[in-house]
Amino acid sequence: SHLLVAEPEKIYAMPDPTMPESDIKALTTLCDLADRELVVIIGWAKHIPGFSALSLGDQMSLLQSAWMEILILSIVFRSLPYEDELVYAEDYIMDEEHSRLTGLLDLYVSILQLVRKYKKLKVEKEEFVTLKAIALANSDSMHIEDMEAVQKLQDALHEALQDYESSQHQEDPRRAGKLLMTLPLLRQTATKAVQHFYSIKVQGKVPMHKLFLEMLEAKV
Amino acid sequence: KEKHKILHRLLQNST
Repeated sequence: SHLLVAEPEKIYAMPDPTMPESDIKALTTLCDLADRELVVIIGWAKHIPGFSALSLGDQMSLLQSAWMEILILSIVFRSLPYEDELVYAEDYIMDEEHSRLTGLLDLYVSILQLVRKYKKLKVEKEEFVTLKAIALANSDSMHIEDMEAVQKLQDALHEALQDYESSQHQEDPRRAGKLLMTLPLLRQTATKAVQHFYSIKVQGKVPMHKLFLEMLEAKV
Repeated sequence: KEKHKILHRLLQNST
């Protein structure tokens, strides 16, 4: 219930109406969106019970490792009601063709694979918010100072997921495991996404805000 | 940590 309350408001991409349509415009819109979402994610993380009790250094390390997984999981959940489209924001929905034109076809294919998995599982909002928090706590940062404290956070979130499943999904005793088994594909997709946006940064054609740059650099 | 100053600042903000 804490995680449901902590869930951020809807976000809008608001593409610049004065800019002519192009791949650069689409990527600029997405990078701006990601920068604003990062601010929201940092605020959200503070509402995860136990997160703020970690050292500031460990809070930073978890977010630096997991931010793209959290961004992608949010896109995946928003896209569940759609067919073969990715809801980057309420006003920014991309289909296969648009993704191809923007150079994001690989990412589109990977994220859709995740969407299909969660559709098949009929994932619920309670499960989605818990998985997002688990992705953060389980981000495998190599720079954790107090692993015991991070393990405690992982255990608490894992327990929340198990409690939810044992009360709401008694018909499938393996449901929690099935949900956790989606996380490797999420990690793989996020790694690809970070590499892709890092190479866009290196090419220097797309303007990027400071927080997005800072987080991209922390991952590479 | 100096390199990650925005993240650091946002985490320290109370809101």
